[in-house]
Amino acid sequence: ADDNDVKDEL
Amino acid sequence: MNIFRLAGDMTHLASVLVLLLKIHTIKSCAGVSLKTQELYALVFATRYLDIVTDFISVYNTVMKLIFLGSSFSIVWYIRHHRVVRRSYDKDQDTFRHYLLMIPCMLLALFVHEKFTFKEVMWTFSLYLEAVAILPQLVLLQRTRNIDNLTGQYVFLLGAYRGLYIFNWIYRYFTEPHFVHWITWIAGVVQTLLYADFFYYYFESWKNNVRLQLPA
Repeated sequence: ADDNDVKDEL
Repeated sequence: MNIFRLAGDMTHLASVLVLLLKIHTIKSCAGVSLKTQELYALVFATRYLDIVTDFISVYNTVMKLIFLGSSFSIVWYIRHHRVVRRSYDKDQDTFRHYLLMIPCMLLALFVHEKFTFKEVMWTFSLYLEAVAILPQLVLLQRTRNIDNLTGQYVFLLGAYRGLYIFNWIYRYFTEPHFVHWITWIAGVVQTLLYADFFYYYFESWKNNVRLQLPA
């Protein structure tokens, strides 16, 4: 997981 | 995607459907805060800027379009629909948005992970979502008779936030480097705001009486 992983959340 | 995250998203979707059901079929928005709905529309508009720049998954894009579309159509219904707008409790729904928007924008400008336009907007949306329910909670407190659909709408929204916390705990233990303080703190604050509502919601359910929040 990269540092943008939380961006897959809504 | 874990089960908590999926359950959270489905609960969020259900909350929106309950609200649309109330507005569309009963043609009433009594007890619904336009202020909260406008804040949610702003939350999604600022959070989903990446819908045009990054592709994550079909699920992600479809859900984003649903939340954007539903939040703006709910605002449109309450403001402009010939019948629905007459049921809006304008005199009770007096919370001033800018009291929430300005501090959230200032906080996002100073506390963020990266200082880029998209990132600051995304952070602003997290802070704003955390407090966007406040006008709705204030309106519920002023409403003597909270109808079932409005109560269920707020309950489902609160459940969605609670499930996201379990999702983060799960991801923290299963994904390396899954540390997102800003998201987590904003999310926990948001969930805590529902604590009082949950208490009275379960009390009314247990005692089988109409939901009423103490003034």
